[in-house]
Amino acid sequence: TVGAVALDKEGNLAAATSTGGLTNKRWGRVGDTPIIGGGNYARNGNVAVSATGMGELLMRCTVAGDIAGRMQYGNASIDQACRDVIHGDFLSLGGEGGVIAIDADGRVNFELNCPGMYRATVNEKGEALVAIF
Amino acid sequence: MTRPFSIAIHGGAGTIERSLMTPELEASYRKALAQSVMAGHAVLEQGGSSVDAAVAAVTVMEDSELFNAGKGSVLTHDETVEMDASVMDGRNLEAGAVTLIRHIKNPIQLARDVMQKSPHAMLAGEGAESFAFKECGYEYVEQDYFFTDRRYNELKTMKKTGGVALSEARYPDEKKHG
Repeated sequence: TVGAVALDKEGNLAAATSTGGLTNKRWGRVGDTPIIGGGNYARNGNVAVSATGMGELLMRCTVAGDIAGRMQYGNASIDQACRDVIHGDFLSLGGEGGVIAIDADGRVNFELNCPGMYRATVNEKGEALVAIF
Repeated sequence: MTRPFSIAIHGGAGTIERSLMTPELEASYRKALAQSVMAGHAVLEQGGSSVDAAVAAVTVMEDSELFNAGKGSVLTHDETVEMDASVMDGRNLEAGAVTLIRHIKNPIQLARDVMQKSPHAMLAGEGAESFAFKECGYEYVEQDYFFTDRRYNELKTMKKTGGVALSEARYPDEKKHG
C-alpha cells in the first residue's frame, strides 16, 4: 500500500491511498484502502490520515476516523492520537501497520507498530527526508 | 506571508528485514520515495491543491514496481491484480474510492475522478472501469503491465503455504502488509 497526506497553501487537507491488496487474496476481498474512515480520512482544521497494514483490522478499528475523532472531539494532539490508535485496539487485536498523518498546522506524524515503514516528508529547505526502519 | 504547506508519504509497512536489504535495493527505495514526496511538494510549492499533491505523490509510487500499488501490485489467487484506491478532500469532506480495479494504470487518479466527476463516493469492479473508459477517457491497460516476477514468486510461495500473509522472507519486505 502507498499513500500521501498533504496540507496546501489554502489550508486544505487531503489524503490519498492506493494498494494492490493482499497476496493470494480471493473472493473479491477488499481491504481498508478504499474505505473512508478506515484507511483514509481528511477534514480541514482536523487531520489527514493514510494507513497501511492489516486491512481487516484497520477497518474493524476504523483507524483513520478514530484518529480524526480523538483530535476533533478529544483535543488530542496528532502525535497522541496516532500513537493511542496504532498501539491501542489495533495492536491488541493483532494488527500490524502504521499511519501517516498531517494536522491543520502542517505537523507531520508517522506512527507504526512494526519494524519498518517506507516513508518520507520534506523539510523546511525543500529537501526530502526518507526513512525505512 | 506564505501559509505553511506540507506533505508526507508512505510506501507500506510491516516486517522489513534489514539483513536482506542490500545497499542497492535500499538506494532504489530511497530514490523512489524521494521522487514521490518531491512530486507532491512541487505541486504544493506552485500553489496546487492538497488533493492534487497527494495524488501526484501516489502516482509516482504506483508507477514504481517497488511498491504494492499500480505496477508491481501483488497477485490474487487467480494470478490477476485487483487494486483499490481512495482520495478524500478535507475542504468539503468529498471522497472518491475505487475497488477491484484491473485495467487502470493509476487507480488513484480514477479515485479522484470518482470524487470530482461522479455523484458517488465509491465505484467497484467493472462499473468503476466502465466509468473510467466511457466517462473519463481512460486507456485500457492489460494485466501484463502490472505483473512482476517478484510478485509471481511471492504468490507461488503463498499458494504452497495456503495463506494470505507473506511468510517467506526472500525479499526484505515480503512480510509487508498492504
